[in-house]
Amino acid sequence: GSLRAQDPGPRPLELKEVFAWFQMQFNRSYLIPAEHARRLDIFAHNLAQAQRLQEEDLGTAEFGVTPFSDLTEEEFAQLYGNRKTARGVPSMNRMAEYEGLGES
Amino acid sequence: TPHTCDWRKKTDVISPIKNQKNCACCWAIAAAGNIEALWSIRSKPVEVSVQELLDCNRCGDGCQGGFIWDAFITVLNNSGLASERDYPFQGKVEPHRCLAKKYKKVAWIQDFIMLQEDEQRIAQYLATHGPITVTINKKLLQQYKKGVIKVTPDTCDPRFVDHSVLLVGFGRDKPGEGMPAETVASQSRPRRSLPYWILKNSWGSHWGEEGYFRLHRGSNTCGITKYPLTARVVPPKASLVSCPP
Repeated sequence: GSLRAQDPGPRPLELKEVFAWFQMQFNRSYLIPAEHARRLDIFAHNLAQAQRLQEEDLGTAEFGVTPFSDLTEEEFAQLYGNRKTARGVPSMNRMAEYEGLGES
Repeated sequence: TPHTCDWRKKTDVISPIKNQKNCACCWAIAAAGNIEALWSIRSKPVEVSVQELLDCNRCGDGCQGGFIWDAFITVLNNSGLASERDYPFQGKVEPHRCLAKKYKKVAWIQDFIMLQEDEQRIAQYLATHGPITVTINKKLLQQYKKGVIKVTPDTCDPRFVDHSVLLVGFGRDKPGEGMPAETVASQSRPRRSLPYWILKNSWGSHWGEEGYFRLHRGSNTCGITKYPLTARVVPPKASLVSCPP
């Protein structure tokens, strides 16, 4: 018979390849090699986090590579979060409630 | 309350997706979106100045975060808002730069209210009045791509809310929607449809579902019921409006 190896099919992308695609897709460049290495680490961590969320999701959501995949959770919170609400929202009573049309 | 509601389907009610960039102004963009939608439904389409909300915010630098009610109080204190065209978004705040008096007001509000922590009531109000603002826990959104997020409170704490967005509609996912055909066929029990909220984010149109995302409806996902706020732009006895299904 033939000694030809079975075709294993398309191989999965390596992390570095996915990261290169991410940089191209979202126009990211890191000039210093140490910064590139650090962002790659963060990217890998975020992909693992996305996989965890995918497993925990009970709906139809998809988690994965996003424009924020090279940011730490802290950086993301700092850049895109509401720093005031993150420090705590003041307690309040619901004084005004919708009661339907014609309310005072 | 209708089964589905999507204010994006009504022309000119929902303005284009914005990008807050490095300015923590989700609160101002969500409040502006609420006012724009209500004005479009009740009167005429307008695009209001987010920058005015940031510059004239009574609590200082608007790019450091803020609360939805501060945005509405700023609108009330300044007797309205200028247009985005006259007073465009800069993504940064310089001290003492409030130019509220310089430009003509294109929209104003009567007051603002907080709705009950009840998703059914929120849906009813949304369908009969227009989009409202909500503040949620944004933890899952960093890795979100598409679909309906449904998680337990352990994964997304509903008590910790840190991101304001505009709630623009609700609906139900048909069973099997978005799944490969073989996955649907292999399921022994038919999956129940998944009720969801449609939310407009302010991170650009390249994020999520063209700038939008969906959260499960009925389980207070990520604290969506904690602060449902809306401005009011018409006297209370005005006629009802209806949201396109």
